[in-house]
Amino acid sequence: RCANSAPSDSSALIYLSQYGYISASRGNSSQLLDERSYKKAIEDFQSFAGIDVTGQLDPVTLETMTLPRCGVKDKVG
Amino acid sequence: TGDNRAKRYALQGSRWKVKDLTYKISKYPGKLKRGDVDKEIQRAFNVWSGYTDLTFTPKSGQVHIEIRFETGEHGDGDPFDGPGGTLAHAYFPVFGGDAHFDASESWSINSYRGTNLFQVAAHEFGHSLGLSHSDVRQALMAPFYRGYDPLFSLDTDDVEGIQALYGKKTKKDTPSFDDDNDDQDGEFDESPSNEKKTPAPPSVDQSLCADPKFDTIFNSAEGYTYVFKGDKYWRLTEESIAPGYPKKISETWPGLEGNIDAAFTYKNGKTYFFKGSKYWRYKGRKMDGDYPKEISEGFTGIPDNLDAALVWSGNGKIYFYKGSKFWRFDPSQRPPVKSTYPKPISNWDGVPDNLNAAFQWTNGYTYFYKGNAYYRFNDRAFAVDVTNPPFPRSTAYWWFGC
Repeated sequence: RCANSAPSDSSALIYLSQYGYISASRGNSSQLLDERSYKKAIEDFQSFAGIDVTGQLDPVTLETMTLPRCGVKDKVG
Repeated sequence: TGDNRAKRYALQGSRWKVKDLTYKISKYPGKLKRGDVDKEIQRAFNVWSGYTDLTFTPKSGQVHIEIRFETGEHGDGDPFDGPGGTLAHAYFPVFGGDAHFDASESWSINSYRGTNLFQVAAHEFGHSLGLSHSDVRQALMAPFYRGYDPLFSLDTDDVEGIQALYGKKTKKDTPSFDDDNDDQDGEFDESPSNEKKTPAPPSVDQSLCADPKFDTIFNSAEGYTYVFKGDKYWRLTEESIAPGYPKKISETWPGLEGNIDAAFTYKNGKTYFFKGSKYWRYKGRKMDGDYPKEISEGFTGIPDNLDAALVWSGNGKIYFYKGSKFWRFDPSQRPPVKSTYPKPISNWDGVPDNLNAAFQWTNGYTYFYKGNAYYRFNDRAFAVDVTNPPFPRSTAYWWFGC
């Protein structure tokens, strides 16, 4: 099942991809992402950012995604 | 791996093979004077050279690290996004090491307004040197910008990361960092005579042998080491307790009470004594003004009824200890105590809570005392020294020549 695409989901997808939590798509194709990988990516980000690990795009997580930060990926392959 | 992985720095996997690196600023931000930017950028590099043998020299032409302030798409496929969001990015050594800053940010220097150039630059240069992001929240290499910190200093996580790449600092250059006493590499400990006092001659008072617990220990501006206990004090010599002691505190420091909680001598040459909610300041043996004053008045953010205080040899800042917590006080900054304090004394790996005393001895080491025992602190490892014989050691034997 692809992740549901509420507006926050799509910007969160971009964020998670930009900072290395989801392998970046080529940009010229959209990728099918199973829910489990998506949830895992959110959990990884929450753990890295030191916030509650819920696997959900809760308000704290969305807020943290708006904080000023460094542009380098958190997860470097 | 997994959630229970200890939080710590991360190495990207590449580093520079040379330690003497060069850099240039090819494109400046609009609103700051170039000279100020130059200074802040050098200061940001110095953060890393303070703990390693890395050096950073500005020059023109071919350099290791090129620095540019750019807006939007700027040729590397990693466009900036305007004010906020992404502030800057940098490339790891294997990708060239360059650092790009979003020129649309409101870059500032020594100000709570805008985005602090020095802190962001120091972070980006961590990437240029091979550090990835750390998940230790208070580390410089954490990904999120945490606002201007007038008391900025690298977290031990950052120090461990950069030293994992480039080793510890072995060359002296800037005295403001680790007082790099070669003895600190441990051979200093193999010869216990450095700290072992030769047995005190019989004329020396033995009361501290019977009960070596004391109120506080400090160095005077002249370099003498004093131990306070109750209303008496002793002077320590290189080898033992000086003959002719104890004496009355009030005879030598007129106006000073007994049962002092903590004391230290700051780089201004003045000695501060703390007791209950009050503190005194002395210049040598003379009270330096109208004292006692309230601690809350002169040391805002520091609690009453302290256990110990010292000027730490690692960064020259003043640390206060009480119960299981410690505070860092930097008189040159506003506020002098960051809001993230107090922090747990357990951060000082191996140092116990509920200390009796602490100070930086004339050998540059920092010592902590509790009950009949003491601990010597290794500033670079940021932990109690691992030696043979181990710490804690007997205060009476090693310090009072008992």
